[in-house]
Amino acid sequence: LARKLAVVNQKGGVGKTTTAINLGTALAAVGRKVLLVDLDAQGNASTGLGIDRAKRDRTSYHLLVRASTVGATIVPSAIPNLDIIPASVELSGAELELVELNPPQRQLDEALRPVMRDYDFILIDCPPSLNLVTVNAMVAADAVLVPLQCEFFALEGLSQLLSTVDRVRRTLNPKLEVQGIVLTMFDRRNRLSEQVADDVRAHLGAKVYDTIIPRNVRVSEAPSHGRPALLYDHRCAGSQAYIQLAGEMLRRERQR
Amino acid sequence: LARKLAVVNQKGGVGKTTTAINLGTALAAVGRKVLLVDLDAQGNASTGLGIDRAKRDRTSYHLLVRASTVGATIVPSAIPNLDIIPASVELSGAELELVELNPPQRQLDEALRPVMRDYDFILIDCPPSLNLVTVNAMVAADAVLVPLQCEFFALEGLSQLLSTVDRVRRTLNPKLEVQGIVLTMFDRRNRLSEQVADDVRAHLGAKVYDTIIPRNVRVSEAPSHGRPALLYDHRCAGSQAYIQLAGEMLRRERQR
Ligand SMILES: Nc1ncnc2c1ncn2[C@@H]1O[C@H](COP(=O)(O)OP(=O)(O)OP(=O)(O)O)[C@@H](O)[C@H]1O
Ligand SMILES: Nc1ncnc2c1ncn2[C@@H]1O[C@H](COP(=O)(O)OP(=O)(O)OP(=O)(O)O)[C@@H](O)[C@H]1O
Ligand SMILES: [Mg+2]
Ligand SMILES: [Mg+2]
Repeated sequence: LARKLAVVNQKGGVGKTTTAINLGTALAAVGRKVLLVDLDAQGNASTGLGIDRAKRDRTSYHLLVRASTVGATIVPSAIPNLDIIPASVELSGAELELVELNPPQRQLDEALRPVMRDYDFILIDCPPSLNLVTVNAMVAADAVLVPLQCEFFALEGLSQLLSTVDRVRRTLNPKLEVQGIVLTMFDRRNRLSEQVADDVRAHLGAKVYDTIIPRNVRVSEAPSHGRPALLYDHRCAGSQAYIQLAGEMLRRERQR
Repeated sequence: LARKLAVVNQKGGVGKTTTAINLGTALAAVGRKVLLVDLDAQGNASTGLGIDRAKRDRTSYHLLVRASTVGATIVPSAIPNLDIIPASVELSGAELELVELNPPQRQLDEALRPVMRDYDFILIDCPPSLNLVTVNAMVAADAVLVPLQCEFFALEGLSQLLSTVDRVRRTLNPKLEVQGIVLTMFDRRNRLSEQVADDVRAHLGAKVYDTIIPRNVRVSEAPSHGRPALLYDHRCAGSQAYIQLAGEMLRRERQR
């Protein structure tokens, strides 16, 4: 049965999409079958995996509002073992439509049931907010993976995020846990990065991955070629870090 | 009468809050009376201006859902001529409450009317989405100011943002225009920055500010001290760029 992870953080630009794409690719590269669900109206995960706008016919929006079966939304990516459910702009209006469905928070969970046996991992890339779309992802997920940019504003939002996870666990999804916190865009030259990393480890200890994702320009160039960093330049520091992260994640999953 | 600018971009982490805080401070420093409205549930603009969590009693959330007068929400900042309406976490649920008010899109516009004569500029810091809260900001505003990070994913979202501005102008606020696009986190060492800047100027010409905000670590350190970069280190490249941006903005406003 697929292990479902929601990649969440309401702070914008912290590396959610980049982590979902590259971690997904690294897991697929070691033979795990992976489904990436793009839940962000911007559709960055779909673009980063080279899915043409023309192929985003049936999307995660249609899935959420029950306008499509999950089978009709799944598109293979250029990477073996990695499929994606693309996103579309209609997602930015999804909150007001979800609220009319019953129950509004469980639409994604129910919609993904038919494909649970087809994948080892389902990664859900969330938008930068704690709205009903993100809550749907947290209800469908077994755990949350939190990319955390090594910056002050990103640190400030962490307690709000963790208390939302607690609330969803208490009221909607008792199995939901924090799978891990991944430090991203770490810059060795910048004292602030070090301070944030130390601060987070002091508060959250073993929940914080050992693997740190460095700031690395090749990572931000890759999406303009429609390819994950792992394919665009697998030798670069960013790609190597995501390969290491996948390894550490699989170890954590075995020890569960 | 105050000139109202909504600082918008649904892409996360592009420098909306940093621009609202530092542009607001630079305008206040040259004698303009400025009100900063923090519309993001994360409350980063409130923190970046050193507003204690304890002082965020009546917030922009209360203003939106008509639970407070505007006068009761305004808090002076440590900077002369700069006031702020702080944000609170309840904003992440505001969309579902706004929908029950009539008309849902004009709540902020109506709420700000009583203070229009008290300020020269009102800057509205928006959350990273195109939801009803951001639409409220676009309906209240005379123009939008768009911070654009010099990265590929940020460029991808620009056309969606500009078509949303067009839609709001056609249906809700005929005066709404694009005041300008500010290139942020520009890194001279990174070819991608140059490519994005050239691309945006080719498409949008004079709408793009001449002033470019460089990536500058002092800018990202300032919020942890609760002070704008202009006060934390006014000689750094980031602060100087925001001072220059304020000057260019005032020139644009005079030429209107
Ligand atoms: N390790 C890295 N090194 C350099 N750039 C990075 C790295 N990770 C991500 N980026 C870049 O930083 C920007 C933000 O990353 P990304 O879009 O993945 O964040 P996000 O959290 O998904 O954003 P949003 O909140 O808008 O969904 C992107 O332009 C991306 O290419
Ligand atoms: N010119 C700059 N140089 C270096 N760091 C910067 C610069 N501008 C902003 N930052 C940092 O980048 C991060 C993102 O900026 P900011 O929070 O202002 O973006 P935002 O668009 O308001 O994000 P959100 O979408 O979450 O509201 C912050 O940690 C900020 O301190
Ligand atoms: Mg994203
Ligand atoms: Mg912000």
